Amino acid sequence: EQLFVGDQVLRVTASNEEQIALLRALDEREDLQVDFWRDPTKPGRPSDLHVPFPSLQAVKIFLESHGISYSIMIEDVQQLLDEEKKTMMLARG
Amino acid sequence: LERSASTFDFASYHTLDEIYDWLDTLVANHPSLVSKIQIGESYEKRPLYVLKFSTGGSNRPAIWLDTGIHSREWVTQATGVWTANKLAEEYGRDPSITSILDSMDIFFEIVTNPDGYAFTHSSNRLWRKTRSINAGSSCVGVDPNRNWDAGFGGAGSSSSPCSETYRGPYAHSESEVKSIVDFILGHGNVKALISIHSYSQMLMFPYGYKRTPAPDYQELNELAKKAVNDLAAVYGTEYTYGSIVDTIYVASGTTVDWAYENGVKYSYTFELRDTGRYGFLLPSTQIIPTATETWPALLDIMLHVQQHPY
Repeated sequence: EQLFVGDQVLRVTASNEEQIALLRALDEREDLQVDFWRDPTKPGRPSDLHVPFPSLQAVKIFLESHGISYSIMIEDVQQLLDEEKKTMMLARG
Repeated sequence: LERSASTFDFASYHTLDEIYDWLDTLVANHPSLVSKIQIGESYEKRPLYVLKFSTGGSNRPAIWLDTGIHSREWVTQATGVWTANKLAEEYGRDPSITSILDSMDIFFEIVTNPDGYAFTHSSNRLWRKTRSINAGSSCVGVDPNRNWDAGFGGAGSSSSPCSETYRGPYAHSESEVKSIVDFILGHGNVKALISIHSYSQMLMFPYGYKRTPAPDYQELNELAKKAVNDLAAVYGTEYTYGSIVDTIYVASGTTVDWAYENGVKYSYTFELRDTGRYGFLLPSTQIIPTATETWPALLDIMLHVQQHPY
């Protein structure tokens, strides 16, 4: 089973078309393995970006260096998955 | 043990086996209304089941509903289960749904991507695509919502098997997609298609692959407006609406564009609710609120279809 310990989901808001293009370029970077849960579309509209733990620092530096604002939507993906699994098991019981 | 829908927990997420068992329960509880048909097999040879809601007649005009083509969107399949149960329970009680089912059939595929869904329960909760092997690549799966023959291969889909929006080698390469195509074309009288996803609170219609407005844009837009207003009246959840290309971005090879281009005028896709904190990992406490608020919007579309034959 694949684990997602330390992975985060960032809510990113691009303020102009140039930043949207930068975000799309981020998606092309196979080394970072990011996954847009919600794609960047229009300036001002949030997009959600799942970032594996090993890529977190690089992605955050990328966003900050280009002045792209973001917040952390999910602090630790695995923690949420563990809670989800526990809830399912309790419901079965 | 006697089968009963009353023991099924609609407020919990379920495995594929549990949902498939429940399909039989629903059929057993409503034998004169609901039947289960198999329209094909997935890549990994799982049956593709569709619930048929019918009060009789032959080849009546029909509405197609599907949930869960992207396997990780768990609240979508869960909403599908709740909605199918609601359809069965409300027939004979709710005048609107009774009227619809007295003149039309409803086909409902609750787990449209069963391989992916099973994989989200066993190996990777965040799996989105099918599980077909891609020749020449170590990356698995095709995005089944980029695999339809409607602007296939265009912008907003990827040619890379490692991408989450990989379109596949050719249109309808995925048996999960081809089975629906064959069913709808074979039926020949499907008047509406509603494909349900999560999670960004949108109701959209064609086109996704081109910027040209659909010939029925105005009617589709007005109906979408009514549907999202009625949805918002339940818990205040605000949806955006419009064509796919205007609302989000260019997306080629999508379900609703294919349906529209193949004569299904009322083609819509929902993106269910976003609490702003969980994305695809929406807690199960949100299942019933999500399904409950979606119901009046679905009813609006289905009633409009019934009242505007073409």
